[in-house]
Amino acid sequence: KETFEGHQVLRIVAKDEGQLSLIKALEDMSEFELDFWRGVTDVSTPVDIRVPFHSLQSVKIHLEGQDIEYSVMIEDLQAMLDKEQEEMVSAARRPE
Amino acid sequence: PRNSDSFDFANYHPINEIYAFQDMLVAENPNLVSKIVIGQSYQGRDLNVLKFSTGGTNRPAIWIDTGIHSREWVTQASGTWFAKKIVTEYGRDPALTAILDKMDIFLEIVTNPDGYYYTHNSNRMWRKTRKPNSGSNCVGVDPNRNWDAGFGGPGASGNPCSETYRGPRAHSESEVKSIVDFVKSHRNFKAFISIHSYSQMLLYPYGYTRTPVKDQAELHSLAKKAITDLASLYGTRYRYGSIINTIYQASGGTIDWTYNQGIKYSYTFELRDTGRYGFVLPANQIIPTAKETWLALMAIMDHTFKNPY
Repeated sequence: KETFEGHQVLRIVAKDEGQLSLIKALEDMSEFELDFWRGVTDVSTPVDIRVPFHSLQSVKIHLEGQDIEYSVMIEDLQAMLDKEQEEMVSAARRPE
Repeated sequence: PRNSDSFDFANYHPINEIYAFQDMLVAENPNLVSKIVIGQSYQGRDLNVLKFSTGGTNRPAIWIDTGIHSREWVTQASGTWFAKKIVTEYGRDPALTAILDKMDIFLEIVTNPDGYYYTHNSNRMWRKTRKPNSGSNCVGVDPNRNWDAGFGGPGASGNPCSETYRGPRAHSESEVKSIVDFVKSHRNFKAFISIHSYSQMLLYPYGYTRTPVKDQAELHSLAKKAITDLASLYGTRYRYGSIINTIYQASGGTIDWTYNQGIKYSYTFELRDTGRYGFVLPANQIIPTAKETWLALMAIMDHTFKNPY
């Protein structure tokens, strides 16, 4: 079972079209193994990207280097998935 | 659960439980609901469609699908809730009753069953189908880039490792081809609504070209009505417009194909985004999401019913 320990989901907001292009360019950086949850649309719409633990530092440095604002939407994806799983299991047991 | 009343709509369920729920609903409502198997997934799972019909032959029909992107769990959960809502509201809600007295509703709750099974057992974040790609270690095709509408154009990837891989050819995925064959053989679909999550949008064609659809004005105004009705419940704000103008260029998309087949009321939803959970929307959000979406669905279905073409 694939786990997502330490994966974060970053919510990125571009200030202008230039920054939007820079965020779009991340799609081609396959070494980061990014998963775009919400793709690049326009300046007013945030972009959400799941970043594997091994790429976190590089991606954050990359964004900060370009002065692109981001926030951490999900701190630890696996923790959230574990909670989801727990809820499913307890819901399944409830009728018993 | 012993019956569909005791099904827990406020939680996520694995595929076997959703399939069992569908069978229960059919057994409990034999004069309203039937199950049609329109094909098999790559791994051999049935592609089940619930048909809600009060009689007649090949009546004008409305299609709703959820879960073509398997990790968007709130969509399959909402689809399950919609199915129950249709049977409980028929005979009670005058608008739905009028629709079902003249039209059929088809609902495919688990449109990508292999992917859905995989999200429960191997990779919660899986989006695509599960068919291997020859010459690549990467598995699966994005079933929302696999339709014969601008197939292979910008806004889809030719790389099997991409999340938006379009596949080797249009309709290469049985999950897509089965719907294509069903829609073509039915020939009387008047609305087609494909449901995704998340980013709170209601979209109409096109995605593959900037050329506006000839019914743009009507689709735009109906989208506005639908999202206004949706927002009336909890104030959830949706954006609306054509795919290419509202999100980005995307070729090979579902509703571009259905519109080009002559299904005027072709829409795609992106359900709730609380800004905190993405695809991992907590289960306590399922019913509120389904309830508000139902209002928008009713707006589209009612308009379709009242504006025959």
